[in-house]
Amino acid sequence: ESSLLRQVSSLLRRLPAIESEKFQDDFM
Amino acid sequence: EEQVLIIREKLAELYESEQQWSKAAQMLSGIDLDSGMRVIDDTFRLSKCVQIARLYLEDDDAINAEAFINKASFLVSSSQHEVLNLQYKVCYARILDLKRKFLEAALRYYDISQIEKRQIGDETIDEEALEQALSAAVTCTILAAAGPQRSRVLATLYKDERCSKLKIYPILQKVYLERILRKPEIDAFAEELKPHQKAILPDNFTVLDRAMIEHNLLSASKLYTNISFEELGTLLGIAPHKAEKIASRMIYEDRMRGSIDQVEAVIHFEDDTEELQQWDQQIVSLCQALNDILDGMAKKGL
Amino acid sequence: MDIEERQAEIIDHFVKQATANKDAALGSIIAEATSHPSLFAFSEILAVPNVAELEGTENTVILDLLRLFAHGTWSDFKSNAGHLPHLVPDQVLKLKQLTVLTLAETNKVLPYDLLMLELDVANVRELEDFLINECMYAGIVRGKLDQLRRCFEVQFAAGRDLRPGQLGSMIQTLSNWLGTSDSLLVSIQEKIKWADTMSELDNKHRKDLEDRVEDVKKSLS
Repeated sequence: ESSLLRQVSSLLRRLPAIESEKFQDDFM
Repeated sequence: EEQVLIIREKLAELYESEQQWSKAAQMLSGIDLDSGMRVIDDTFRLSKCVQIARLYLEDDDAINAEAFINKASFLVSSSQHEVLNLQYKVCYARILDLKRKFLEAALRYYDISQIEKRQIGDETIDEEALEQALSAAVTCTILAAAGPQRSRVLATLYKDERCSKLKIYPILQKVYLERILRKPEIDAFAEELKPHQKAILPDNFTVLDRAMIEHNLLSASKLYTNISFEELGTLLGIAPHKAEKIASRMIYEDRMRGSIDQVEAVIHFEDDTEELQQWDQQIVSLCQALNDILDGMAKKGL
Repeated sequence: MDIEERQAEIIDHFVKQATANKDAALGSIIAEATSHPSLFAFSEILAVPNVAELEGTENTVILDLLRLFAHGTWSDFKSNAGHLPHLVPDQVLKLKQLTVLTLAETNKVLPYDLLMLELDVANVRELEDFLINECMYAGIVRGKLDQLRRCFEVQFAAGRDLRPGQLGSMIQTLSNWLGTSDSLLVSIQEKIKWADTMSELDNKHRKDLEDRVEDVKKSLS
């Protein structure tokens, strides 16, 4: 099912949900 | 007074036939509607006020028209005369438009465009008139200053499927989707505007310029983390210092979140949401996307 | 995934067209598909038997072109231009859009210099206009342009067709994600249990204290 595979591929690229120094500081 | 009234009405008719609207309006204005000498019913008073306002509006004279619409506003609430009431609404919307109170004008135009009856008294309300009112509502909303109330009206108009048939729809769509409008699109939109909507403001911008630059600035703030004023000027099609001036005013008026580094000549746009909240939002949309995929698989029997 | 919903019908249309035609006739169909402004997926068309049968025939170039749009980039085209048909502007635009999707597969932050190199773009304004008008407003990517750091931060990118061999690593990533999620849930469960235990201990400790206060009061009275 190519469409589903493309959707999964796009979904995986959204991981990790966020990456930024500011986030790390806020998160800690 | 009766004779004076008849003569004035006759003269006004003649002025009107020669399209000397303001002279016709002045002629009718001389009628003493508050005279104690004879009984004048409210409907007559209302009809005269509305007629005078409409004549002044033919010459885009909002000031004089407003004076008579204000008089009419005391009479219209008790009037059962639907035609007059409709004409009053149209005059009022046009006066707000001429006074550049665009958002209020848009709401009234939109209200007029939603009339269901196609026959009011001996007046036929044709589709084209309603479409004109709807188009005027869209134009005024686009020209209104960017902000949450304008966004709400934009959403209402965008979701009204009648708008998708309007010539102005592509612009409405881009404005609603907060997309940058390029110069060719703005020029095409400018051709549809009335003279007062292209008037030069005290800060040397036209009404249209200001509305478009503010819109494009907000659209750029959705696309950029930061941008140099040089590049912003190129993107908006204006001089960099003008872009900086408008951006600083919007930030000051809290209509856009950001900060300006004048040394680097860069504007930093800020996200309304905190980093942690953004993280939450990203996770929510990730889970939503995952659900969409699982639903898609279920639909396909996988 | 509105990009997938938008192109589902278009894919069906071209799959039907490809199924109903053979050999050279497929050329115009593939050219039309690779020029269509809203189509960014080609593996379904690649899977049509008539298309696969082009392999090794004098029309194999049609198959190569479709493979390029399914998995390749603008750079791939330039390095094979001699063996591929000439691209019309719509195809060039699409291949560059697909190139952005491929670049976004490996990094969430795309440097302007890399993008300008890969897309053959001369300056920042032209690059940003391309990313804004042809990528973000086309709905294939979402993100933020950072002029100071000269990079494009990708928040969402539509999925491209999977290249042969990519499925394994995707399954691996999903397994890792599943493992991480499971262990996260376990550790959250433990934290909850720990918190419950601690609150029970606190409550017991507070009750003991209250009892002792009562005893002292009684002994005093």
